[in-house]
Amino acid sequence: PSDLSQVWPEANQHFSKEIDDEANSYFQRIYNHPPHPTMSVDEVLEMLQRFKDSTIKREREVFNCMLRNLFEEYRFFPQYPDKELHITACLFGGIIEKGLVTYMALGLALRYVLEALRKPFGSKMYYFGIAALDRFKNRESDYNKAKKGVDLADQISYYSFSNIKMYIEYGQQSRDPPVKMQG
Amino acid sequence: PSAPRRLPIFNRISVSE
Repeated sequence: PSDLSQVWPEANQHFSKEIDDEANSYFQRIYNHPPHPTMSVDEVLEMLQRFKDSTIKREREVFNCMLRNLFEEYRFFPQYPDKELHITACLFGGIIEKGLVTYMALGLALRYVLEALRKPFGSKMYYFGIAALDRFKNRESDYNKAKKGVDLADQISYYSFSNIKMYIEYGQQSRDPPVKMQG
Repeated sequence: PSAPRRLPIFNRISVSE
């Protein structure tokens, strides 16, 4: 199912304005430029990781609110300027990389990336897919073990991003890529 | 359930180009 509420019950709840506002403020910091307060994608990911299993209900709500809003935003990504889209791709890929979503929601996240990679080479969403994939490529082999039949590598043009393609092909065989490729 | 409210920051980003 493509409907988020069907795959992610926690995303279904109603969030108070305070939770919405707090979630908004963190996203704001990702896209801000100094002298406004900023946070890096990695800092936000670390915070989300803490909030996910927090004993404080408000923090778990902020986590669910942020993730839900990000997923719901997917359909608007083609309207983003390049810089903001790249930041968003790093955040989206980082969420997959860090295992912040699991099961059906993870399946949906991966499908969004796959869908982006099916867009024409050079299109905005294609680059979104590549940038997101670049973040979680180190985890690819885990997913390919569980997710037979979806061939990410086939979606990537032969004439571009050959390193990422090779990386995934090693992952499909549950092998580590050569050390020289790590960079 | 109704669709979630789009956060203001996202509205701002997608119209800024």
